[in-house]
Amino acid sequence: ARAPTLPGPAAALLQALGLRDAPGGAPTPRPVPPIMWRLFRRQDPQETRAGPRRTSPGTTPRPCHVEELGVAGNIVRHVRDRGAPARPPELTSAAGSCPEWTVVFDLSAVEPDEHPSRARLELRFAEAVAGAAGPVGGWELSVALAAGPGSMAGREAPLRLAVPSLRAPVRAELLGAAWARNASAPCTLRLALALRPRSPATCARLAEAALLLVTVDPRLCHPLVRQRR
Amino acid sequence: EVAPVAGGGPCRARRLYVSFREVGWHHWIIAPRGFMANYCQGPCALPAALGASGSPTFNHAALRALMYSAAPGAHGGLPCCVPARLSPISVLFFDNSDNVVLRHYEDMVVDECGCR
Repeated sequence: ARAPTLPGPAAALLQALGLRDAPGGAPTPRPVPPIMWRLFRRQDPQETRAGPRRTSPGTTPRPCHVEELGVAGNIVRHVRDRGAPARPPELTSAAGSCPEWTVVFDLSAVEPDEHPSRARLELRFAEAVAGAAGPVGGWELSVALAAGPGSMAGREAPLRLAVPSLRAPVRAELLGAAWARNASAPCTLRLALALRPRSPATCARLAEAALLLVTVDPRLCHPLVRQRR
Repeated sequence: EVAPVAGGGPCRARRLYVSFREVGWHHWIIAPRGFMANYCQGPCALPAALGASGSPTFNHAALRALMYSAAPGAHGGLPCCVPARLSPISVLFFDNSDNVVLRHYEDMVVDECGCR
């Protein structure tokens, strides 16, 4: 739902903020992920001035750079998984192997001019049986582009990652792996996930999936434009 | 929200607070609630145009002010009072898809004004 075109000063302010339109209705209340608060407090000069010193004395944050993540960027998005409601609740497949999941991220708000510099998949798993010991040797996570409308599936090899424990969130960098480094953001990103125990054990359950996407919009990054000139 | 200008005075930064609540965006902008954007106001006549008030100035602006003092109206008027140094802000908000977005904007807050 998009709001009708705003009149006068509000439209000018929206344009200055580089936004096409203001969200129509009130957003669904949900907690702001701690990493987004952390990045905001570290990035915002007013917060940095008001709060405890977070940068070394005499240093100023580099423009168009996300210090905490160590990459170029002036837009950070925490994108929710849209595939969760459609996922079946079963824990094991009929063949006895662990299930695969498809996670879906709506990236339609990413402008064509934006260049991705980090696309970090963040997953939380839960043991199928509470308190159960994990498999000896841990797990192997596989991430691949899933088939779907406009999908780039099959162009990149699946990303495989050793996961020793499921207690901490599992993070996987997609750029340069499941997502080509020079490719622009797709409208929708669909990923096929599989978590296989390295020794016989019960399967795990995917509790939560999110994508932390950092992009550089050169239009908001005046120092870059000046350098190019 | 603009603070009333007491007594005018030469070209310098004045307080201007942009409140996201006033625009009705407080339900989707998470932080900040607003920011001190500020603005520049004040005549650039001598001696302000010479940088005597502490504001940075261009040589060209000083020349224009001198010419204006010699022959008002004959040389295109006084220089303009404009931002000379700006600083960035960050905004945290929900987008149309309820994702949380952090955007960093350069040149959003007027720190210093000068005659140009």
